[in-house]
Amino acid sequence: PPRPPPKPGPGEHPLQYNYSYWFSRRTPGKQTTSYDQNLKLVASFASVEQFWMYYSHLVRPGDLSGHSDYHLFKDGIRPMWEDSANKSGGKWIIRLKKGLASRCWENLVLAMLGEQFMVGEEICGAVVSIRYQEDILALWNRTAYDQVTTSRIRDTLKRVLNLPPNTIMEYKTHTDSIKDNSSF
Amino acid sequence: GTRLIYDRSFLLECRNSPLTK
Repeated sequence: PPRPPPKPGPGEHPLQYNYSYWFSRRTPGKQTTSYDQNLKLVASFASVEQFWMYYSHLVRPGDLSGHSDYHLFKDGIRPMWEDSANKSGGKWIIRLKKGLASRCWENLVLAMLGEQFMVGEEICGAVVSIRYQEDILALWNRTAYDQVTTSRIRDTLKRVLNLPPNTIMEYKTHTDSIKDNSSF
Repeated sequence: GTRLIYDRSFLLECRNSPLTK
């Protein structure tokens, strides 16, 4: 059923866009549910204060167990390749050593909510993926072939994430991810 | 139109605002 869009409360600081927070987890063993079915909407919000209210109650990504993902996407964009906002897009992928996910995710989220990327409508959302050996951040944008935009996003990511100098950043189009079936 | 740009330190300040509680 359609949800009413969230609205900033009195005195709150509105965000440029409304966002939705999603969670997914792959259960061990045979996969009987689709990616779509695993995706759970946690909350939608329209202001800085609403974001903190939800965020402060969520388990930090670095403290999640198993094969789990948080997805923070602009309201109206599902965190899936098939969504019309994503189908010509791609993502920057940053692999993190264990222990960095919570801090880096917060820095990424604050930069996105605060409109620090300065690429117009290009940003779709961000994902943090908790895995066994390493954790992975991804920032999705609409237009994979737009190199001016993807370079600008990379430069801002480097600035806001404050990553170790040897961190590798990789850009991948969603079309390529579909072809090689890589979904982490 | 004007974009609503917030830097990290401002967003962190809002975390402690009474409105967030």
